[in-house]
Amino acid sequence: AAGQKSIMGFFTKK
Amino acid sequence: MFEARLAQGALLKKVVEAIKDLIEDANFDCNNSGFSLQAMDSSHVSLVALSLRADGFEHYRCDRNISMGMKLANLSKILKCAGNDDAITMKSEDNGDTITFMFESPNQERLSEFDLKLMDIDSEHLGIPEAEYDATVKVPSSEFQRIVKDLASIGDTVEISVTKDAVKFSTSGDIGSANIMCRQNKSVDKPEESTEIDINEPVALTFALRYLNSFAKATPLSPHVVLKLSKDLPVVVEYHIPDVGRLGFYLAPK
Repeated sequence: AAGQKSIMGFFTKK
Repeated sequence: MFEARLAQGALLKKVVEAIKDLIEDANFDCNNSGFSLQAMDSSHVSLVALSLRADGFEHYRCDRNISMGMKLANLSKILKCAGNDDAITMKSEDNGDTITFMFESPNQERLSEFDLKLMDIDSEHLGIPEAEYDATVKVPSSEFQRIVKDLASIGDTVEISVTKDAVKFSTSGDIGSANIMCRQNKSVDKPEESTEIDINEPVALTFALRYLNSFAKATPLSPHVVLKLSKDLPVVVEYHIPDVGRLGFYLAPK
């Protein structure tokens, strides 16, 4: 969807 | 060996019903401290984090850390065969390729066993930092479910704005617009109907209603839902499972 951010950009990969 | 007995088996049924439409498959991680799961939906917009503490189980044993991959639709099929009043015991050998679910009726007259095949699932674990939120709002879970359902008939997204004495949910779409305001109300007579706001900073964020409606499937788990909001950060939609743990959903803003 337009303008929807991914959750991955907010949390660090373990 | 992993073995855990949940006297209120219905809890496990409710957890799986709450997440099965959002997540296709996931690893259930078991260690000494409990039973947990972290998974993203297929579009990587939201994240589900479940934790059930070892002491929330009637009996809990986990000799080695294990990760059990399951397809949620299959897990749901099996748990639907458990009665609502049944106790559920989960069992798996350390290197086993199945997990056994044992259902016991309250009077122990009926005992059933179902084996579910485990699968290898590649999953990325994300580290979720402990954060101080601009606003924390606790509302009755049934109220939240109704709000996101009603607003979804008008629009696709909702703006949630929190001030010190109210939380407002607003949307607009082709047919018009809507907004629903819930005032702070610390009802002592009926604590299950209370709305509580804890605010450091007024905040307003926009989210996709489709996901919030999916999260609201966890309503049967808890009388309240807690929303944690900070500017430009994912919202946390958290259901506390009394005496057992929590189911949290994280949704990136629009």
